[in-house]
Amino acid sequence: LERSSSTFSFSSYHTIEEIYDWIDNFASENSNLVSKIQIGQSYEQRPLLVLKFSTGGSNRSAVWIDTGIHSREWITHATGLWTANQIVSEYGKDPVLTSILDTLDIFLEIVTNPDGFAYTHSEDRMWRKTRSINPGSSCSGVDANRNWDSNFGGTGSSDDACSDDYHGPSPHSEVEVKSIVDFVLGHGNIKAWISIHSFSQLLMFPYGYKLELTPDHQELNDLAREAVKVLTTKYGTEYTYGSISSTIYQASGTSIDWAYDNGIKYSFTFELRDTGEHGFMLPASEIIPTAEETWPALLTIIDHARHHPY
Amino acid sequence: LKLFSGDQVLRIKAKDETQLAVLKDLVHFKHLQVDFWRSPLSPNLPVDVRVPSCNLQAVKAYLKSHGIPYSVMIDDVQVLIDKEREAMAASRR
Repeated sequence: LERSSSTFSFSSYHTIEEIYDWIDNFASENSNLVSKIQIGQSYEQRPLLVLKFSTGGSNRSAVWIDTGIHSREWITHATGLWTANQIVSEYGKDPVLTSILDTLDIFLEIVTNPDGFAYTHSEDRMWRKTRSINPGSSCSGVDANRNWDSNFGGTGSSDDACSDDYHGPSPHSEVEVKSIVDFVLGHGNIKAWISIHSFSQLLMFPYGYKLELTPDHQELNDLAREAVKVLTTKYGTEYTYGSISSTIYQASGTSIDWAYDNGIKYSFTFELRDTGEHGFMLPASEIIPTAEETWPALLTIIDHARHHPY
Repeated sequence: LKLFSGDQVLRIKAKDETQLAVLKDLVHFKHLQVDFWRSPLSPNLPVDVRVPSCNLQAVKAYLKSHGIPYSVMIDDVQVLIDKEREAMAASRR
């Protein structure tokens, strides 16, 4: 049988091999809109793949979306897959998405931490970090969402290599992080950034590393409120929104703070569904409802970025 | 493949800052090997923590001794993992 992305089940979890196969097929079957870009190699030499959705133009303004930086949060990779497919399915049908893609490019990294993800399938379902070896420690891995050069090593990260919040030896020490940094800085025209995590039903924006409000606080807060409103409309899932430091806790070295401090004003992070029964181990039956309710919130943020160039 | 048989995830609701501080101390008790899924942040947010089966008694006793209410969110983590793997296998078939 010839392999095809059309036989792929979005309502199931998949291994990294299955996801990478799907990405290959998906990009080749939709080459008018989608291309696959390799932005680097993980610590264990797996390709770091990004899907680019573009209708043309050169170095257009763009949106960055990543899922799966914490490898055990499988619902985020699954949401990324569904979202990729949704972009292709809805282009030309959904007027908002269509006009977004006629103006902006979207970059989507579905498996942001491939080594960790592979490890959750093969060895330890609870694994959250990268898989790099820490010299002088028996504990492996770095929390890739504490490794960014945004108050690196500060409050809300750990210098203990055995901790799940270990920030790593230096900013961008993790190749999974450095590859994104190089790609985004090299592109130079990314206008919105969305990192997707799970779980606890939150939509947050900078800052995480300090309690101070950003100069754009009011606009980001209003946009978060709007995005949460449309998300809730779908299935009644209630989200809390606000800056990271005011909503949950101070966290240093996170991706959205780095993005914001590097000029990407519309920087947000989602924490997906919390059913109160499964934590981040959401049953596969929750994948599509979770992705479906997240979709209009994503579009709201991206569409706002499109209408508010800076 | 690492097994998590009998590990539970507790959903804990601290009543006030004092109880929250008690929960934060759990992070430092490395011998208990707890894995915070939702960290102790503020009294109005739940805390979820996976506790290895061998340390369940000790952690529950610790919570009880400080009057901290909790419920069992996941009774056996391994059961959930097994179901997940079965569902993946079924989908592949």
